[in-house]
Amino acid sequence: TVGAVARDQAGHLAAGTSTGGLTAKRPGRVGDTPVFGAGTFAEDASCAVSATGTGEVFIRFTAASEIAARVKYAGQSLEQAAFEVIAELASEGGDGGLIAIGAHGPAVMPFNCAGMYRGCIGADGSLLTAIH
Amino acid sequence: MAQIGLAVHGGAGTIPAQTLRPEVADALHEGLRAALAAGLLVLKAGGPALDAVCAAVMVLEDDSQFNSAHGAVFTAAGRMEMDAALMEGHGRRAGAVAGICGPRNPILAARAVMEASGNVLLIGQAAEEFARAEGLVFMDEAYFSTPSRRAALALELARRASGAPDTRSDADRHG
Repeated sequence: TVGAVARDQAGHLAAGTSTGGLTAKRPGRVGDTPVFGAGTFAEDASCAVSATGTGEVFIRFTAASEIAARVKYAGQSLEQAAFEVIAELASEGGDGGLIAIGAHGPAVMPFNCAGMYRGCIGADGSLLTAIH
Repeated sequence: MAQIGLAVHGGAGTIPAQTLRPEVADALHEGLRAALAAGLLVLKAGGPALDAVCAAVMVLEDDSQFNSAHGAVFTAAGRMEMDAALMEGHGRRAGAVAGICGPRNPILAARAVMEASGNVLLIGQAAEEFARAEGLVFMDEAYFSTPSRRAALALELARRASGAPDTRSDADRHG
């Protein structure tokens, strides 16, 4: 699974996710990628999210819109909301991670497994990538 | 003017640090940087976040290191079924496809659904026919598969047949 989130000069957000699913999956099985509010979500008033991991759990717990709701209604920072949701998903069997960006500030990239292929642009425009 | 921002991911899992060979790690970093560079180019030129996301995801879809499009994994039936989704924060426009194999860039099929179908989600063969009617580039199934993904399928099916425990993490299976 791959994904991207972005904020443009006008302050608008967008999220995109694309996947081959999981190895040897049941034919017809669809994970969280095309389920808006689970694996992919974008709303200028809160955040843009793209997730990767145990799709069934990210769907049942509406991972992406859960983060957006905490930002919008609970006044949490994007970082706090994203890291808490990813941690809570781990206890429900949801391995994986996500990237998210809000109306202001840097992108966040929490994950609850050993590693996530990820990258973001720094405030100075540098390209930062990481695996573990 | 807002400060531009961009992030990408290429999947998650128990990526074994000790056995990840340096040249493999370097190639992965290079793939992620290429995606960031493509998105950043759009944003620096004043382009919309939607175009930056598409540009970055397309680079990762074209890179066989990552599980999407070129480099997608196989189902238990030995086929490939891809899903993709795109959402715009300004007005919450959204488009997605599921269970398709054909469009070289599934993220562009999702965008076509968002911009030209009047729907939010299209699935299966009808989604492929819609994407073809919208003029998207299609590839043969062989383009999407790679020897390593085929080997992973064979290994997993052999494990299931033997009844051996599945030691992979969920993220590995999904990532």
